[in-house]
Amino acid sequence: EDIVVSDVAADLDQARVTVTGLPDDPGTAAAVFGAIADGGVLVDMIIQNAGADGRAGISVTVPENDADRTVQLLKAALPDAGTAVSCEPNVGKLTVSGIGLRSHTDVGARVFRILADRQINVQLVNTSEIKVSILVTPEEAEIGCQALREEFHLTG
Amino acid sequence: EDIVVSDVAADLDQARVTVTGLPDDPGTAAAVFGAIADGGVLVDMIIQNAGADGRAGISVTVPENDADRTVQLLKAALPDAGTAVSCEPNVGKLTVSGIGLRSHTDVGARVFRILADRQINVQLVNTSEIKVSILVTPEEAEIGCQALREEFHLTG
Ligand SMILES: C[C@@H](O)[C@H](N)C(=O)O
Ligand SMILES: C[C@@H](O)[C@H](N)C(=O)O
Repeated sequence: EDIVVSDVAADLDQARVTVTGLPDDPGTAAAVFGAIADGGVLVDMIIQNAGADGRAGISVTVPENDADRTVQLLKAALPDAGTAVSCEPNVGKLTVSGIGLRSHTDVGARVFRILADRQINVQLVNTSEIKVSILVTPEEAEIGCQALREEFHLTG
Repeated sequence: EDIVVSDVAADLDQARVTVTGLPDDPGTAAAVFGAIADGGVLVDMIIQNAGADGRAGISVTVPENDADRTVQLLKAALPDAGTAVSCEPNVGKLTVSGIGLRSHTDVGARVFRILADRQINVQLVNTSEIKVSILVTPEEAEIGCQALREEFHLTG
C-alpha cells in the first residue's frame, strides 16, 4: 500500500539564487542561462512561475561553492534596473520519489501535511512525473527527511 | 556529440492554475494540496518559486477538463482576501530530456536560445535532474518541439 513512495532524500549542499523583475519577453531566459553557462556553473533546479504585470522571476539552485559566482554572473547580465538578484546561500533540498506521486492525488498532500505538522516552511517546490523537490532550511531538510521516511515506511 | 538530449515532447492537453498572494507560512501548501486531493484532481506539475513580503505563489498543471473544478476547489480553500486564483485554460508543455541537462552547462542555454530565436515566450519552467519542462502556448509547443528536435538531431 505504501509502495507509492520509494525514496526520500535530503541534499544539504545547495544554494538558491533568485532573479526577480525580469522582463517576461522572449529572449530573457536565454540571456540568463547563457550567462550562467558561459561562467561554467552547473545548475541543479530551474524554477520560473507564471509572471505578472510583464515581469517574472527565475530561481536556480547551484552547489554552495558556486553561489557567489552565480550572483556575479547574473548581476552582470541583468537587462535593466527593474531586476534584482538575491541569494539564499544555504538551503536544504528534500526530494520525495515514487510512482504514487503520479497516480495518487493524496501523496502530495500527505507530504505537505507532514512538513506543516512540524512547522516546516516550504520555500520552493519543483516536480517531475514521479518526484517532488522541496526547498527548506538544511535543519528542516533533515527533520523532514526523517519524518517523511517514517510516514512512508522507508526507515530501517 | 548530441546524445546529450534523448527526447523532446509536447503535451497540448494541459491547463495551468495559479494561486498568488498565499501566506508564506507552514501549513499553506498542505491546505492547497489537501483541497485539490479531496476533489480527486490529479496534478501534473507543481511550481512554487521563492516568495516575497511574506506571500508566495503556487502553480499547478492539470488536465484541461479539470481546470474549472481545480479553480473552484482552490477558491473554496483560500485562506484570506489577499489571495487570488487565475487559470490559463490551454497551455502547451514542452519537455526536453537527456543526460546532458545534468552534465553540460550549455544544454539548458541552447534550449532557451532556440525558443527565443522563434519569439516563443517562456511562461513557466520546472526541472528535474535530466528533464526540463517549459510552459508555452499550444501553438508554440508544436513549433518549439520541432525546432528543438532539429537542434538536437532527433528528427526521424
Ligand atoms: C522570464 C523569461 O522566461 C521570458 N518569459 C522568456 O521567455 O525568456
Ligand atoms: C506557500 C507555502 O508553500 C508555504 N510556505 C507553506 O509552507 O505551506
